[in-house]
Amino acid sequence: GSKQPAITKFFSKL
Amino acid sequence: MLELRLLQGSLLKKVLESIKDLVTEANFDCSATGFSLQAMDSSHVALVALLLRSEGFEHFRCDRNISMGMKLVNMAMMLKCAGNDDIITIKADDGGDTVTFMFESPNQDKIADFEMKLMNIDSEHLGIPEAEYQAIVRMPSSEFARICKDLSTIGDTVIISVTKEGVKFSTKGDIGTANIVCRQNATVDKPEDAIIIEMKEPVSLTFALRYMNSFTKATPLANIVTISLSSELPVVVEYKIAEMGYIRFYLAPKIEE
Repeated sequence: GSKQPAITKFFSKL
Repeated sequence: MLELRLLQGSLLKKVLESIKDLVTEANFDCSATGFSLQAMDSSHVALVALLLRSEGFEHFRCDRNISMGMKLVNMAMMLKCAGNDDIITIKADDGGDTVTFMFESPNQDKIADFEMKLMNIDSEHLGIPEAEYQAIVRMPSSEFARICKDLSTIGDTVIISVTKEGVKFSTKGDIGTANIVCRQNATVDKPEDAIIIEMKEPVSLTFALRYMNSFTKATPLANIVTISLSSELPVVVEYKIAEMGYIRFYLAPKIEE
């Protein structure tokens, strides 16, 4: 199976 | 005080139609730069970034930076009441809890005011760093929409692979598999029909078609879509909004467990 990572894993909070 | 007059009101209608199913509610930010939005879908998998630059408005008054929380289906409902040729003006008072959309028919014989309640939305703003992409594909937006729609009848995910041969979109499902290869064709009569591939190195990534199909709702905004790919980075699907700015969708690639 494959997993869908959240977009928040790639971009940091400002 | 905020007053933004957009001669081509249909652009705003199309923007809302393209994001209202992906994002439920969002803060629209207004500053000297322009009218912008950054929002994630409810599952925090996809991110949309919109910019309509101030220069693109016929009149742009924004006395102080303002953030207006709106429910997008409601905003889309109101904007649907504007004619396609209407001029749309967005008006708000500093510290007010409403926004007004004014629609003027092209010959000024009909003027409508729609006032919408604003809402407080806690949204986290993410920093999107500039990135180098392994491959950038420019293609007709209608072609990309067609491919995503066709593949989603077969499977749930699309593998986008860029090699020097071209860009390949593949899927598989219970009934079988599908592969669509588009070759670079820069020598077409009309530039908007061209497929241009800038490849630094080959790349192959898997994405959920459900999100890709949602992004293609922005197709009426631009003839060309730009897809920027790099392993370990979210794909960027960008539609340029004529003379004004862009709408960009970000989606992380799926990873094998």
